[in-house]
Amino acid sequence: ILGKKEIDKETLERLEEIMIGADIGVKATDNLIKRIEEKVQRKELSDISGLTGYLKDEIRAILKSPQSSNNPPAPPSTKGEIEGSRPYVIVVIGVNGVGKTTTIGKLAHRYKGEGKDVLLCAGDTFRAAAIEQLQVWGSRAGVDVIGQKAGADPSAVVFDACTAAKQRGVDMLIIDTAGRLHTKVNLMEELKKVKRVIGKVLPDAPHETLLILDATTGQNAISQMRLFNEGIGVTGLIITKLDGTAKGGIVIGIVDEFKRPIKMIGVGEDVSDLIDFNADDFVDSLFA
Amino acid sequence: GLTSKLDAILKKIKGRGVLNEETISESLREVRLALLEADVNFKVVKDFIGNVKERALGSDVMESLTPGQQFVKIVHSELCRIMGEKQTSLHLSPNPPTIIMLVGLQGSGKTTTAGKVANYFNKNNKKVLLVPADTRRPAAVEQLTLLGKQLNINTYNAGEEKDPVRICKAASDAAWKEGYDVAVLDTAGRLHIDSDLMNELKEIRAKAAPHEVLLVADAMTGQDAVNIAEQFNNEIGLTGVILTKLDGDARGGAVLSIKAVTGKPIKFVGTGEKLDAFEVFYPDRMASRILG
Ligand SMILES: Nc1nc2c(ncn2[C@@H]2O[C@H](COP(=O)(O)OP(=O)(O)OP(=O)(O)O)[C@@H](O)[C@H]2O)c(=O)[nH]1
Ligand SMILES: Nc1nc2c(ncn2[C@@H]2O[C@H](COP(=O)(O)OP(=O)(O)OP(=O)(O)O)[C@@H](O)[C@H]2O)c(=O)[nH]1
Ligand SMILES: [Mg+2]
Ligand SMILES: [Mg+2]
Repeated sequence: ILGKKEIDKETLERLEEIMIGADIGVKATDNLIKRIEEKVQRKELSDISGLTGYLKDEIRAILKSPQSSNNPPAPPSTKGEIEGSRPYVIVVIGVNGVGKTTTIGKLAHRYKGEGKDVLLCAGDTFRAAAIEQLQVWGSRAGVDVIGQKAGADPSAVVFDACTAAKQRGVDMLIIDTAGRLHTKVNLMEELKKVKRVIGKVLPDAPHETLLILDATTGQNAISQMRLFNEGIGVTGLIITKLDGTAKGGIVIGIVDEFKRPIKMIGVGEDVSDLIDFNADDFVDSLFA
Repeated sequence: GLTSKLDAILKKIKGRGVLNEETISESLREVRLALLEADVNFKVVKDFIGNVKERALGSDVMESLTPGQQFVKIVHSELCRIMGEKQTSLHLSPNPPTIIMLVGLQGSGKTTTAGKVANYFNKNNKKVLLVPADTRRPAAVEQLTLLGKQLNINTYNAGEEKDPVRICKAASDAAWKEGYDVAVLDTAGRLHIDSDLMNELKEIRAKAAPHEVLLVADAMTGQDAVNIAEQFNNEIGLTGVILTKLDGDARGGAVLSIKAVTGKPIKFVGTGEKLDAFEVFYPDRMASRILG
């Protein structure tokens, strides 16, 4: 990427531009550049190839660090497997338009394909045709969708869905929520109420609260993570729209600060465009 | 914020005369930091800092009692200069209907914005037709139709037709025949690097002959804003931009990137999910927001 042999000021500036251009952010970029400068000072790094290798290792390490800590129980890997955490409940949250509903359609397709019994909850009762949109995804995946009329109280729909999931003995319940800006206090309160209602019906649920982040988002993603996490707690991330030109580098700072894993990435609008997060591939594409 | 940081820097060197290359560099670094944190693209920041440097070097910032404030004033006015004059409205064609085409990335807010644009003209007693040209996304046609119902505005019914190009052409003809003042074309979200879908937009533009082609862009977009705006402008040709989701806490530096690479005016901003959350773009307010 840099066309020269040794590490000088110009090299580091060019590297800084690549990282900032990938939305890694000024602070996270500075930290990484400082570590490189120290290594160069101590003669532990002296040429370009060693440099990019070292940088990729550092970033990979950050992205892999949460895997070993505070992970929720994994979803049941076979139909009807784990008695204790059935139904396994996933709540999907995030700001407007990031890809929550579409991602749920993809998740339903994936888990159904693994032989699991999946139920969906149309928890977005606000936005025009949100329920209809999830119903289309439900029929594409071959799973049922629990919903009420538009304008209903989202907590009431979630209550219905949790009760139905329990009664039917399904393996998984995935709950769609309305997009909301993290700065809207009343909407964050609504989300907290949804979480309380889930816990009332299914005591150890939700098992997974996934924050969906759009790969084209810049520094605001940090604020989104912070407020959603403070609000109801985020257990994992899904980064969507990585099939575009945005690199999604903002996740590095987020994983470093909040220590939550990136579970999957969205790479298109079709039902199968959801793949497990791979730190190696992600880091390679950052510098591609 | 930035003003107090610059105050601290400049007060240190007060009494050493006018600003020169070396005394200005620390201040420029702070401005650069503020803009990058606001998501302005790093290439746009580089050019911008170059312009600010020229203006600051020739200025009498150091004569001021509040040099930080003076410096920020230069930066602020330079931002406003780039972001353009305040737009008062979308101009209606003297030969109705005025066809307005909305384009942009997935999830940026096009369908909701189509409702807002329709509402805006409807409130000004114009006869508006909403055209759902997204036949791809599940329930997209229903979404726009519902918004039309909420506003008591007609939505074009394409019947069995699924080709967006034919839909837009037919709707455009129908709008003219039935005496509409405005027709708003809501297209499907797409990637700027999807050549088939970008060609589809070119065809819609060729067949439906819109007077306005507006890029609907999300205020929280990061560095990628330059790529998106450049591609849409180069391939389709834009007449303006609408920035959405400004009711959040994103600094919105993407707008500077978009304006810098396309030169096209920011016509409106979206400030909420409701259909009346639609305002004229004020460059000076945006400049203050970007600087934090
Ligand atoms: N290219 C691409 N588009 C995606 C991806 N994920 C979702 N989308 C598209 O993004 C748009 C928004 O998706 P939705 O699922 O409606 O997003 P949402 O978060 O549920 O939106 P709200 O409920 O309105 O907040 C749709 O056009 C999707 O097809 C992805 O990974 N890649
Ligand atoms: N808070 C806020 N939300 C907005 C604004 N504009 C649109 N939205 C929301 O953003 C989400 C996406 O809006 P859509 O209108 O479906 O976006 P779109 O561009 O048509 O999406 P695609 O057709 O899938 O590309 C919805 O939840 C809207 O309510 C805004 O100005 N502020
Ligand atoms: Mg949704
Ligand atoms: Mg749409």
